Amino acid sequence: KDIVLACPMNMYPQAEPNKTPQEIWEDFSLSFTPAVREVVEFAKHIPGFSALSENDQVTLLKAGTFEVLMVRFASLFNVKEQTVTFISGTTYSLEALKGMGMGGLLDTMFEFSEKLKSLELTAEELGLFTAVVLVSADRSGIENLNSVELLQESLIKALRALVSKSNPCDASRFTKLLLKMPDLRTLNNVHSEKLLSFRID
Amino acid sequence: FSDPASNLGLEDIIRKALMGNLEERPE
Repeated sequence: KDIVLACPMNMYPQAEPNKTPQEIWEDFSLSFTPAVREVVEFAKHIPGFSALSENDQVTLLKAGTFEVLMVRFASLFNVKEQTVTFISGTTYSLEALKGMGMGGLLDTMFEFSEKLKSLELTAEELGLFTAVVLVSADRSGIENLNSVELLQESLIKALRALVSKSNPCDASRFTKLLLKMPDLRTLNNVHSEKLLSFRID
Repeated sequence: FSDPASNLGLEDIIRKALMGNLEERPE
C-alpha cells in the first residue's frame, strides 16, 4: 500500500512503493534534518539560550522545533493558490494532497499560515516571535523553570516593544500575535498524533 | 511510541547540533 507523508519537510508526499516503511522513515529523517539543525543554530543565537542547562535547551528544542518550523515555513503554504511547496521545490495542490488522504492537519496549517501572513510581520518581528515560541516555560520536563521563565519574559518584553514601535497605532497587533501561540500548540499536538499513527502503522 | 519527537530521532539531531557549538567554542 502507498505510504503518504505529506509534510513539506519531506521531499515528496508519496513514498516510492518499493521502499520499506523503515527506509521511508529514514529518507524522511534525512530530508528534515537540515531544517532541524537550522532551528538549533537559531536557538543558539537567542541571547541567554545557551546559558540554560543543556537538558533544558534540549527539552525546549524537542518540544518546540515543529512550531518553529511551522512559523518559518508558513510561506510554503500558498493560501491564495491553495498549494504546498515541498523542500524538493515541487508544488502540490491542496486538492491533490487531500486526494492522497491528507486532510484536517493541512487545512489547519493553511489557516495558521493565512492568519500569520495577515499580521504582516517584519523579518525582525518574526524572528523574535519565533524565539518566544521556542522559549516556552510551560513545556513538560523543564528542570530550571525559573531560568526559562526569566528568559521567556525578557523575550516577550522585547517583542512587545518591537511590535509597538513598528505599528504604534495598532495596539491589538501584539495580542493577536501572542494568540498565535495556542494555535501553534494545537497544531503541534495534531502533528504529533499524526506521526504517532504513522509509526504505529 | 509515546514520544513522537524521540521516534523522529529529533533528540539525537538536536544534541549533536548543540554539541557542535561546544566543539567550536575556543579553549
